[in-house]
Amino acid sequence: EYNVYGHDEL
Amino acid sequence: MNVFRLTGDLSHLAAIIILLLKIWKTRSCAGISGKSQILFAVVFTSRYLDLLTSFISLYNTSMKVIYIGCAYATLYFVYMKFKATYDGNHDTFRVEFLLVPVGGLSFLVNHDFSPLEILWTFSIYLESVAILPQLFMISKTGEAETITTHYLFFLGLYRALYLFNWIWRFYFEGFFDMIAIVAGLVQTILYCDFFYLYITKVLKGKKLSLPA
Repeated sequence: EYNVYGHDEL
Repeated sequence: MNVFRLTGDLSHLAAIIILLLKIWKTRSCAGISGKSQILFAVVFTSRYLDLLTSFISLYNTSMKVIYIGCAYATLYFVYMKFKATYDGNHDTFRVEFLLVPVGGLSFLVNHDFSPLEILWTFSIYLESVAILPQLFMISKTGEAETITTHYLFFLGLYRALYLFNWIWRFYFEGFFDMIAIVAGLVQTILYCDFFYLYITKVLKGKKLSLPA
């Protein structure tokens, strides 16, 4: 699963 | 989302729009490093591939789309529509000196050895140094138009505000991303010399010019 590191920023 | 993150994003957006408007209104991209703009387009493209794989929020998606769209619009202006005004003779920074080490480092130091994660890491590292061709161009010509300095100021301010955002998130959410933080620090430090000139010269109504 991608985004496991929480790249919720821009 | 906290106030530093939001103002950081808006500052980033302001920078991008200032640059587009400057080129559009003056019908000229003189003094703008096309190489830095290519690097920023690469940064956005490699980082926002997650548009295709995950949805975070409407805000997140729309900002990503706007950033990517503006980056390519800028490239279109510099290399096609207003190509005649592009000052390629002064835009001589060797970008391979950035791309090769940054590419290598993103393979070595990342959160996860997967294609999308490596591309994300690559974009974070590349963004931290992507302004160097622009700063190099200014140091070569010894001057910058005032509107270009406003662009640079907001672009630098954005990552500085993100640093406060990361301090905030560490204290209130226990969240930290070492890769983003270290790269963000490097990125902000690269602007410090420029910030000094901006505050001491441009804000006092003088043109930014460097001693010969």
